[in-house]
Amino acid sequence: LERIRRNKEVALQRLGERNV
Amino acid sequence: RNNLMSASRVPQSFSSAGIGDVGGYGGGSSLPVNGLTAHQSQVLNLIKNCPVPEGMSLQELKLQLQNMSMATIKQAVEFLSSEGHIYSTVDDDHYKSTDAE
Repeated sequence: LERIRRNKEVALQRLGERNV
Repeated sequence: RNNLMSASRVPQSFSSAGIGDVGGYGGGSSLPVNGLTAHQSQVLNLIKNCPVPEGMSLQELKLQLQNMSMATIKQAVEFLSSEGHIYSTVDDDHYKSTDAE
């Protein structure tokens, strides 16, 4: 479950970089 | 005279074929929409709409996208996760969308 949370954070970060 | 006739026919058939090609773009399945191909956005939509908390499995995607091969689905999933639209959950076969909308 910890891994899932980290995956989500990484994904959100990537998405944020895309949108900037 | 025969040569003239056939010569004048060629450009006509060429131009009508060209128009037909342009007009038929509604059926195109690989036209990119907002940077995603039709396949990629289909996969993203399915994952977005999945109510299961652990996300959607590749098997489920395959069931819902029977016109798409597993390789195509995997490619789309890989692309979407590299872009940050989705992320893997319990294992590499289950994906969830990051967009909370």
